[in-house]
Amino acid sequence: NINKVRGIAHDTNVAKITVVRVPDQPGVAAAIFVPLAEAGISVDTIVQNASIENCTDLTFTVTRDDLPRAIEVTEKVTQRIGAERCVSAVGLAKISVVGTGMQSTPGYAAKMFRSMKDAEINIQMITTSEIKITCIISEGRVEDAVRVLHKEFGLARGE
Amino acid sequence: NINKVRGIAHDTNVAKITVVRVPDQPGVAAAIFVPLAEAGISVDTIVQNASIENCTDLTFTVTRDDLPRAIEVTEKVTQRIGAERCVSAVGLAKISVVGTGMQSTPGYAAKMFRSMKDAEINIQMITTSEIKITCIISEGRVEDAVRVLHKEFGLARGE
Ligand SMILES: C[C@@H](O)[C@H](N)C(=O)O
Ligand SMILES: C[C@@H](O)[C@H](N)C(=O)O
Repeated sequence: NINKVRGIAHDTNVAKITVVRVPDQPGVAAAIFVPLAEAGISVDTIVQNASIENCTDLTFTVTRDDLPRAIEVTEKVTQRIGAERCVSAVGLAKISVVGTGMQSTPGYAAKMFRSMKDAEINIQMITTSEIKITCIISEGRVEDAVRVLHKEFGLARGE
Repeated sequence: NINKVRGIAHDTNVAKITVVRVPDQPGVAAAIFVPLAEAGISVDTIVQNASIENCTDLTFTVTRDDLPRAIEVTEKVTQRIGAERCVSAVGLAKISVVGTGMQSTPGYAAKMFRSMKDAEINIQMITTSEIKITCIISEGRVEDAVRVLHKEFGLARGE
């Protein structure tokens, strides 16, 4: 049973903006991210879930320093595309289990989420790729998350 | 201006399940993914956006073959955690722009989303990592998406 997890990554310079109830039609994602790129704002994570009744939310993360300008740009777009409103938050952190080939073996996400549950850490957002399972959590819980995930995945501190 | 995009990846064996209106509290993600892992079901992409009013949706993708069993497991969990319902869909595809260091340079997501807009392809879900910007779209549009993204990012066919 090869442990495919190579390490735990975390980032505490995380602020998020959610554009709430965007119309789910072609061109909306472009309408939000083209102005941000033109303003020179680097977007880290982007999350959009499947829409229900033709509306969905679109969330992205930026550094704390970029948040004020990102909010300014996004508020204008929110009006223009007819989304309901945009909300933002700071005090977040990104925690990731990093590995290879995790998707072909069930259980890594389950294991990560069960550790978070045992530590009573609320998972605010989830996004995955073949090599990473990433959760957004409260910044205040990131040390606990790093510690429990190292323990759960049998990693030495610093991996 | 180095083109950091290495290629376009796509996958047409994509079915999704969304657990609608899950309570946003510790343990809910574990409650969904532990039973799936125990049933030996490989989950590919997981997406959860930030909650509004303490509820959010949790979506994951599986292969078409695994969908019936995944639905069976998930429907039981949906009841148990007090989520509103679970919905599923087939006929989807995953399309990704693959590159390195994209997040430190604004514009790659904007470029991808603008190509989708120009081709009038609706983006149903978005998830990102440092090396990939992934969109879930209709399976029927995947050939168009692959073609326009190759063109937009200056890639030869097959990259
Ligand atoms: C919501 C947004 O992603 C929209 N579906 C688009 O294609 O741009
Ligand atoms: C919704 C789900 O992710 C929940 N917040 C949890 O921590 O399990």
